[in-house]
Amino acid sequence: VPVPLDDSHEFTEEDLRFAERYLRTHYDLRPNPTGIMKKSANTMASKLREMQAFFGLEVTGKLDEETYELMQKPRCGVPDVGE
Amino acid sequence: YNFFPRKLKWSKTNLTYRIMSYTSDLRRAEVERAFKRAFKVWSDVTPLNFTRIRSGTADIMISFGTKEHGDFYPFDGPSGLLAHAFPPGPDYGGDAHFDDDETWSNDSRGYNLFLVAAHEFGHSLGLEHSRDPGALMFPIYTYTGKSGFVLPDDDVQGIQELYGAGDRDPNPKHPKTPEKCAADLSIDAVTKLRGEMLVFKDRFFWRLHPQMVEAELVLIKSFWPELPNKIDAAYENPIKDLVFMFKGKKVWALNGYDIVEGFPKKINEMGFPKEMKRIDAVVHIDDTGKTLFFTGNKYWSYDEETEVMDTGYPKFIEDEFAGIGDRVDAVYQRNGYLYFFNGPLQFEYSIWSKRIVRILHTNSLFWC
Repeated sequence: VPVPLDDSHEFTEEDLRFAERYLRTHYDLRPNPTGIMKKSANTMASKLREMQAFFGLEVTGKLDEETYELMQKPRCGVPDVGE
Repeated sequence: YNFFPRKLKWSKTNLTYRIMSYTSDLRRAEVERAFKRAFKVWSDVTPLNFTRIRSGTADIMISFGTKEHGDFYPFDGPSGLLAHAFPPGPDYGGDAHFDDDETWSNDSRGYNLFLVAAHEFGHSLGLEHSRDPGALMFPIYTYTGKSGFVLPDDDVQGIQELYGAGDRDPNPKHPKTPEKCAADLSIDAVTKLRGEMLVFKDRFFWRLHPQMVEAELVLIKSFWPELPNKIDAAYENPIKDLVFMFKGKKVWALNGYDIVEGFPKKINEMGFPKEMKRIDAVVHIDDTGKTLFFTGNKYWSYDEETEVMDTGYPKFIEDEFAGIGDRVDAVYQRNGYLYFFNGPLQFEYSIWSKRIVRILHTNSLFWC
C-alpha cells in the first residue's frame, strides 16, 4: 500500500490498509488500481496532509503514530472534506 | 464550522422527522426521548421546529442498521463509524442512520445516543464537520458528561448563519473554545507528562511537544472521561510516573490514560486542613523532591518521599516569592526556574537567586 510512512513506528499491512480506507472514506482519496502517478492533489500524502491539518496535528504528509491513533477513534461516517 | 458545498439548507423552518426503526440497546421511549432532545439542541437556537410523524415520508427519516444498509455507505461493525447523515435535500436528504453494531446508551456507557444524534442532526440541517475540537460538529466522539449539554458557540454560529437566531434560547451562554494566542489568555493549570507539557483551560488542554511549535488542543474528557472540566491544579511526580489533578476538595491520580484506583481522594487526606477549599496551583521540584501547593496567598511544602507535609507551613507566598502577586493560577518548573502564572502574565522566578528574572505574557507559552 503506497502510504508514505514516518519511520517512528512499525505499521502492519493491515494498518496501512485501514489508513487507506480511512482516507478514502473521509478525505475523498480515489482508488488508484493502475498505480499510474495521480495528480498531486489526490495522492495519499496530500490526503494525509489534509487530515493532519483538519485535526491540528503536525502536517507531515506521512502516516505517523499520532495520526494513526486518531484514525482509530470512534467517529461520524460523514466525510470531513469533499462532496 | 463548515457547510456542505453549495451551502445546502432547508428552505422551510417547520421540519418533520420519523423514527423508522429502533435499537434493542434502549427502550423505545428512551430512543424517542434521545432524538427529541437532540432536535431541541438545534431548535433552541434557531427558528426551526421539529415535529415527529408516525407514518409517511418525513424530511428526516431516522433508522438503525448494520454494515450495508441500503445507501451504499456501509457501516463497519462495532466502533469505527458510529452513524452518518445526509445534508438537506429530497429523498435521502436529511436522513440519519445509526450503526446498530454499536452499543447505544443514555449515559457514558458505549455511545450516548443523544450526543451522536445531536451531531448527526447537525448534518441533516446543513452543517459539515468542524475543525474546532470543542464543537458538537467535530467528527470524533467524546462523551461530554452527565451535566446538562449546552451547544458550543462554534455550532451556534454555524447553524445561525444558515437559519438565523431563534428567540427562545434557554442557555444563551454557549461555551467558547479558547484561543491560545489571545492577549488576555489566562490558564487553569499546567503540568508535565512524560516529556510533554499539558496546559489546562476550561474543558480543554493543550498538548505541547518539546520539539513542536504547534500545540494540539484536546477536550479533557476525550482523554479522561471521568475528570471534571476546568481543573484547578496539576503536577507530575516523575518518580511514581503519576500525574495528580485537583479540583475543589478532590484529587485524582492518573497513570497515563488510567485513573489510579481509590481516586478521587479528599485533599485533606494529604495533610491539608479540612477547611481547605481548593488548590490553586502545584509544582513538583525534582531536585528537592518537594511539591509546593499554592492556595490563596499561602503555600505548603509536601515531601513526596515521606508523603508528609513539611512543618512550618503554610507560609505567605509574598514572603518567599516576592513580586509574583498573592494568587497563582498555575506553576511549573524547568531548568532551575519556576514559572508562575497569574492572569495574562507569567513570572520567571530563579530558584537559585530567589528572585523574578523575567515577566512574560501567559500566551508566550505557545510561542505567540
